[in-house]
Amino acid sequence: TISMIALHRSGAMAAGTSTNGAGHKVPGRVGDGPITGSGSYVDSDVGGCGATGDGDIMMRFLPCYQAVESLRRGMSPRAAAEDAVRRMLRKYPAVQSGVVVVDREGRHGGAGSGWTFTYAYRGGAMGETAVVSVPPI
Amino acid sequence: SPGLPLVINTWGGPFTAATDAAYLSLLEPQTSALDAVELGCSTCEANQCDGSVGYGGSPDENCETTLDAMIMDGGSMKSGSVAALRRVRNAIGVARAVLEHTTHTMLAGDLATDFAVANGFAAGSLSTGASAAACAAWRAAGCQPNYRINVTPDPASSCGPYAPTPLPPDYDDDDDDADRGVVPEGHD
Repeated sequence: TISMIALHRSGAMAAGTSTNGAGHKVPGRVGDGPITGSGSYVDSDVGGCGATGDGDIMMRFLPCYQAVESLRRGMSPRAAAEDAVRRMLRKYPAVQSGVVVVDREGRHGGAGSGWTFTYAYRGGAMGETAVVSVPPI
Repeated sequence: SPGLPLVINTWGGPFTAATDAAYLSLLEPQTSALDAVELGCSTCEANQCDGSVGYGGSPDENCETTLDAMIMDGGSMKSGSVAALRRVRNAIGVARAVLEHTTHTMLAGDLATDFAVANGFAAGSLSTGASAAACAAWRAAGCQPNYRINVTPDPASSCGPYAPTPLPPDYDDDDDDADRGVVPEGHD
């Protein structure tokens, strides 16, 4: 799954997700990707979020909606990502998840569970994309 | 923060081609944030990234690949999405068409495909030789792992077709997901 957030120079933000879902799924199954607030979420006044992982579980928690609302309430991007992941871990200790959060200023952080999650970013005058590796909670 | 503009996305490796495409597009003054997200995600769809995005990946029990995608405008909070999209490769493009050419939020399945075709998207099989082979190998291995529960024949050892079995009186659905091992290819 790719979940992406873009911040325009003007401050406008957008987010999106694209995936082919889970392998060997029951025909007709839909995951978290197209669910607003689960696969991704964005509010240009606050920030944005992208997620990946076990969509059958993640879509029950709307982790990206939760993370952006946590940003709105003053959490840092990393703390907001961790909070969203911990909410899932409390009910599903084995869940594989990855959440990346960015605020409207471009500050970012991530959290994951069940695997080493990575995310990529490129901004400002960066000559190449940087990849951040996030150990599992 | 490295400063604006900025693009950030899940995963590294092959996904960085999407990051680069979206970031470089934002250096052009006419490109919007929505444009950048659509371009980045469609780059991943075309490249198939790690196999979890785009055509030819994650075949279902019937060996068909279907796509899910969503795009959201952080100013208007408007969102467009497609779910279980069949036979159209550019899922994020169709999601943007839902956003820009309807007042709905999500279209699904065959009727989402009809919408896509009516909006100028090409239709064709999403299967590849690799996805067909992966599905054939899964079937040859007794359709393991799979996502069926409370059905007969036993989904832990047999392929379908399956029929539902009555749930025991002390059935507790807390046990179904929490104890399930998450298979490597099982994630979105």
